[in-house]
Amino acid sequence: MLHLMSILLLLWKLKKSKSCVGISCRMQECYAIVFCLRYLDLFYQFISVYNTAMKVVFISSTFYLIFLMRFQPPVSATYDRTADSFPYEQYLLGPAAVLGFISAEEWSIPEIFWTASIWLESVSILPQLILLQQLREVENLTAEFVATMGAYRFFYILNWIYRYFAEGYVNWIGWLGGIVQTGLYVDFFYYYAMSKWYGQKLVLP
Amino acid sequence: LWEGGEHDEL
Repeated sequence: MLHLMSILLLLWKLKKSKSCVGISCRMQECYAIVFCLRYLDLFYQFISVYNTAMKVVFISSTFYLIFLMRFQPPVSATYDRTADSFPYEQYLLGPAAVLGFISAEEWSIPEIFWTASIWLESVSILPQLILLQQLREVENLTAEFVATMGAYRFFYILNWIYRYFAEGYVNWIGWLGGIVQTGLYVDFFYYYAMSKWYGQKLVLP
Repeated sequence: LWEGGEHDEL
């Protein structure tokens, strides 16, 4: 729900402020790739209505966000591709593909794609964090958006702890990816929490 | 080549 909330928060921000300054479209592009790699099973296996519905919502909303930021005025007029410049193609996609192949539990296409999507998701926030570091001042809706983006994976970790003790569930790849993903947020969370605690604007060093 | 990948999480 936190993940869904972060997407809805971003959609609301884009509609309300008609601007995507401070928002990284490259991060959304990484998430679109993550979802496409991971949700291929939409076409050949059914787990639950919830599972299928959320996959469709995540894929369609992410592509819609990219469409808004890249091609739909007035939002796209405020998108600066030279500022949002983290070259994820070679820095993130390459390593995720290699790691996905090496660490897959079995060498089948769905499993390799799923594993690569876990690694890619764990670092997909980098373009967004790097963009915010350049801008330093973080507009408050953006801060909320990034905070929920960081919080959702932490709640997965809590669920994984429950599932490990309740049903012996083991997911090494997911656990490691989730720890990396949450770890990348820790310093942002610190400045976000401080800005909330002291009621000041969020300014990154 | 196409089996596997059963994961029940989003």
